[in-house]
Amino acid sequence: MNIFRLAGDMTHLMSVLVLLLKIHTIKSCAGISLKTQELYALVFATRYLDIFTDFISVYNTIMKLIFLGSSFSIVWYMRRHKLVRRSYDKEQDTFRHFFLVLPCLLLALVMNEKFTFKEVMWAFSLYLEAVAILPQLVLLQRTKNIDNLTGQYVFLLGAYRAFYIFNWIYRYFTEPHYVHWITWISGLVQTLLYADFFYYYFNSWKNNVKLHLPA
Amino acid sequence: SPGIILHDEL
Repeated sequence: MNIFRLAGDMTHLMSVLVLLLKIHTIKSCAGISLKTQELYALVFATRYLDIFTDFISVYNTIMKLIFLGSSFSIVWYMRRHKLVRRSYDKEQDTFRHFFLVLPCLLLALVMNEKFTFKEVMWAFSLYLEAVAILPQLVLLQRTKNIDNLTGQYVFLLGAYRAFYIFNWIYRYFTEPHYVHWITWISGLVQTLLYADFFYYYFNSWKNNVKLHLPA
Repeated sequence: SPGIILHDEL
């Protein structure tokens, strides 16, 4: 474990807590894409298949349980909770996430570290995580006013993968044989997808104006 | 076991 990876995991945890806080306290999911939340639940479900078979560390297991629990409970809140579901913007959140899942699955079948069920699922989860934010970014473009919690949520979600990139660089130089092209490329693509959001988020913060993305 | 690749990151 290195400081970059710890910072990345904590930032990722913060993003989830910010979202749960928003949904649980103000009983609203306005501006949040259910499609993205469903994709994240699928990402964790396919990435943490080894949670009970390969023990890495207590930290690793606890964090996996937190990410699995939070992502599925957010989907449950947005689909089932009578108050929260009313604030879900079904008409605007129309990204066909099936068109993200299928290419990722096909790519995982072709590009993986080993052609085993677990490794294909692991590669699938990495490709899917890279694009899972797209429905949320599309929704942000459509809903003009972005409330602070939603902006913070997306910012933290993008920042966590940026920290991970520093972690991969650090591990590449400090650990022999640490080479994971699949992780590195999908992680880089994922971070780049946030680039324009970061640009507008930083500018809104610098000029102290409300965050809004150009149409 | 050598067969499996251990992914230690979240």
